[in-house]
Amino acid sequence: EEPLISGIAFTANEAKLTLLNTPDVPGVASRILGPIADANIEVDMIVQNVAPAGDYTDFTFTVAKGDYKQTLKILNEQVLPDLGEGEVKGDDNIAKVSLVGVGMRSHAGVASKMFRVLSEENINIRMVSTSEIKISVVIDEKQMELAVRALHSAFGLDKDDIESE
Amino acid sequence: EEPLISGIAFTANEAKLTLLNTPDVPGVASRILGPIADANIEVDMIVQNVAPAGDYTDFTFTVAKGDYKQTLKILNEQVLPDLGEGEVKGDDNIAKVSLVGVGMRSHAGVASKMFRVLSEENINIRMVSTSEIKISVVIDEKQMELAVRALHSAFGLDKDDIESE
Ligand SMILES: C[C@@H](O)[C@H](N)C(=O)O
Ligand SMILES: C[C@@H](O)[C@H](N)C(=O)O
Repeated sequence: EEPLISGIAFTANEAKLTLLNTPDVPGVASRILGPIADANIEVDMIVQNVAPAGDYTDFTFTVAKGDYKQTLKILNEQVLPDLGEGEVKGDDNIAKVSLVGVGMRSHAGVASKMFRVLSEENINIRMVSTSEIKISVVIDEKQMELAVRALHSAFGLDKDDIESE
Repeated sequence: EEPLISGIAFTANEAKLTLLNTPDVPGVASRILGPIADANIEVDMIVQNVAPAGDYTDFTFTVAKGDYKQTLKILNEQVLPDLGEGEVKGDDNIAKVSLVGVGMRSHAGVASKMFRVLSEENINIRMVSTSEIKISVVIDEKQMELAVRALHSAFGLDKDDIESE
């Protein structure tokens, strides 16, 4: 399946929250998100990677910038005391930029080109998450325009293929 | 937007590879995936979380089980020498299970319920990645059937809503 890049999506209306060093045991993920769900806060990305030594890992999710302060409060006042260990870190100076297309998942080439284009602009990739139709990266908010412009020209997209989420 | 869960997708035809402790600087992500793309190996999930102390992070991706050994070889023989630091870890005893539906991204409730259902079966979540229409978790391969059955009954799905990828 040849990848067909149809556009770039981007948004600066995100903030990320990370539970660092959470125990990697069943139940922890739902104990983190349960109180957030109870507060009716919309969650966009959820990213967890493997626990390097098999015992602790970091759990990150993003919310709308407007929900950042309240989410931070819930994590510090409800989730952390319930878990009994770990640390909360947040950052509301982020942007999410995604390359959208079909056949994405089958091509490491598209991903590695996207990452290379960003590195040529000295843009550091903070997080990565993919789906069948999208490769999304989280970067510093101030680099969003530069990232969108660089990807736009590298993948030969028209002006109207770019949409803000 | 009320979430509408339309089904469960699952596959045991995955293996995960992690570059532990890679430098969190521009260019690293493309130096990891470039040689994999050059070998025409299909990549499915790509997951990277924040660098806890801002300097090193882990980078994970999945390939088809059949490509596991070759991918491990490329990482050890080409990528690691190029990066000059870090460690390669792989695991081909995994399965990916996804809850599929529309309106997913807006509901922490769906995610936290999915995670809770898995924890009630004592299934440990190794990785998490989401998109607008899917919440995907990586778990141990031997727990795949149990996970699919537990999610199937918890979300009230018919037999024909379950599809193997
Ligand atoms: C860290 C968290 O995902 C844990 N492994 C769980 O299953 O809930
Ligand atoms: C770790 C890796 O993603 C790095 N931050 C990069 O931009 O390439």
